[in-house]
Amino acid sequence: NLSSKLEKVFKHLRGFGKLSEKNIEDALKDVRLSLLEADVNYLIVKEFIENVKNKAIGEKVMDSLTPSQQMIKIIRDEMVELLGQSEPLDIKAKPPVIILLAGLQGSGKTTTAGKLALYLSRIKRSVYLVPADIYRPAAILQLKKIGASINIPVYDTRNEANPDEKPVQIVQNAINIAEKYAYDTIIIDTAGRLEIDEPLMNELKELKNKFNPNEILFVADSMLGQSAVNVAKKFNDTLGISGVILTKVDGDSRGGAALSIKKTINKPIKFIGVGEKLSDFEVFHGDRIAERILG
Amino acid sequence: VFSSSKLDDDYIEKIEEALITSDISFGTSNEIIEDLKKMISKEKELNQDKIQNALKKVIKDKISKDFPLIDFNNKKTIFLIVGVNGAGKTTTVGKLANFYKNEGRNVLIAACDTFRAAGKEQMEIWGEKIGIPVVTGKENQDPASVAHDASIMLKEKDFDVLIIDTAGRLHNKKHLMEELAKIKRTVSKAAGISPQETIIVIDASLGQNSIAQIEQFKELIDVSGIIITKLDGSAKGGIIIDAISKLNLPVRFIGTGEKIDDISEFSPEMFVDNIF
Ligand SMILES: Nc1nc2c(ncn2[C@@H]2O[C@H](COP(=O)(O)OP(=O)(O)OP(=O)(O)O)[C@@H](O)[C@H]2O)c(=O)[nH]1
Ligand SMILES: Nc1nc2c(ncn2[C@@H]2O[C@H](COP(=O)(O)OP(=O)(O)OP(=O)(O)O)[C@@H](O)[C@H]2O)c(=O)[nH]1
Ligand SMILES: [Mg+2]
Ligand SMILES: [Mg+2]
Repeated sequence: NLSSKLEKVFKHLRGFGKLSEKNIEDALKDVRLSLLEADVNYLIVKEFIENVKNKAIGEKVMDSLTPSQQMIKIIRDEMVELLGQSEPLDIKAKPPVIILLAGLQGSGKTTTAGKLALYLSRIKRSVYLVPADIYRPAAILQLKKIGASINIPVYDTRNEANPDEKPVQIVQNAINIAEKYAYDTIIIDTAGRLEIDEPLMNELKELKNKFNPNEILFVADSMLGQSAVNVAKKFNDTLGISGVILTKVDGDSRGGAALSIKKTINKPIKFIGVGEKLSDFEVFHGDRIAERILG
Repeated sequence: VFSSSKLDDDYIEKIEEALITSDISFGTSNEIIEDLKKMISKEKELNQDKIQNALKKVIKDKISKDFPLIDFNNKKTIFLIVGVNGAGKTTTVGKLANFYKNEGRNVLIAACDTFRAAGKEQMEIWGEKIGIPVVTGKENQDPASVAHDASIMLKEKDFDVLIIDTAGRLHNKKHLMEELAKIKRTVSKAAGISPQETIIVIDASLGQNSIAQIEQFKELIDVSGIIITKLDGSAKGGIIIDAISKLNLPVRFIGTGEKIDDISEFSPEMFVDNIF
């Protein structure tokens, strides 16, 4: 792992007397490789290494009796600081509070809608799930089955009376029902889309402008690669993301996309998905994810 | 993107950035740069086009292996479609079934995702869309038993091709990988032939974990090929360079969208052009 690798490097370097700035740079080559292997974005790695190097020089790692330990601490602290803390959901507003989920295809939005619904129902919110994905085959049924499994009501999108309902009408009708039946929290599941798909990004923008959601959560696969930066930036520029949910963290990916996303849009990572069950949902902890990324 | 006519350190760094941000591994990016240097060292006069073309050729050489074609020589051919959650398997089964139907083959689909909410309904809707029958089971029925029924149908009826959709699963979940191995064994027994193609579906937007996925699926259930999806997105799918050159697996098709015709046979030329 990284700390034993750094120990080896510094042990080898100590053999040649006092450490130099160049020695620090060479030791950081291993860190750079490790971060790239963990899928942290190329330019973010560059900046991270530069900051760590300057901190190391500033904190006189070269004169330290335990340079590798000090180096690892600097690296870990920098990573934890960048990843930030979770923040609570903004659900203090006058009901119904509106939560919108958005992200790439297959990232886990529909499943996460169910997880969020279960999580909020356990803290005594009365949740209403809204299927606004009108494209994917059986997407509406998928959310209905999820709602049924946890006893959460689901808006009947595109029923017999409204077979061609579009997302704006779906959300408006759902809000009307929520107000009528005193549901205090609406969770809107949307279709997966590419950030470079203008018409579909405009569809989301329209939902945001019309309904002003209290939370717009970017649902991202924790296994994303280098393009995570581009995807996150575009979703944030278009919608003003209020928080991030990382999914499939129960896999064995190092999850460097978490750092790429946080650094790029600087919005809190609020939750992580850790499995396919609706109870596989946890609050985000930066220190745990930092450990993973650093391997 | 590149505006230099000699391979100096700045240019090399720009090239490294382009390769790594395409999700090509660090090691392979370095190999590509070393091969590039060798290739152009023989050139007397360098210019930007020559360097660009040499770079494309170096990458193309790595992914242009001669793999045998998919073997349709048996009377019956079976495809087992596998991969992690959300990669695009169900959609790809629909596209692939339609592709082979257009080649005049008699295709049958097995909806063996009996686990995920609306997993089988999603496959059924695809089947209706393309006019191909879909064998299904009840919710939470053992997927191996659905695979068994489909295999019997393949054997006894006039179908040439069976394509099996399976539930998404992360490769580090041992019991789920064993479930997949059991599905494969059940098919071999019931159909009398082992699935000729076990294809892993890889999402182009994912990073280096795709390599771990391919390695694990290969080790635990023996994969014969790859389909990479979502290449219509901003990601370049660079991990397939290692998949082809180091893991020695062919990329059979690429997915380029959510519609039925958004599938095409892999072309090393087009893949490399898309990176730059
Ligand atoms: N292992 C694991 N699987 C997950 C997690 N979250 C979602 N999934 C699975 O990922 C797959 C995709 O989930 P969906 O909820 O359908 O994803 P989506 O974003 O709604 O997909 P689209 O609507 O097509 O864009 C399903 O198989 C889910 O069960 C997670 O945290 N861990
Ligand atoms: N843009 C794009 N989207 C795709 C492509 N292939 C699949 N998708 C989308 O990706 C999402 C997930 O596709 P599925 O076919 O449900 O994926 P899956 O692997 O079967 O998912 P699970 O069964 O839940 O593991 C859907 O929204 C598809 O429309 C592709 O090539 N391009
Ligand atoms: Mg969905
Ligand atoms: Mg599926």
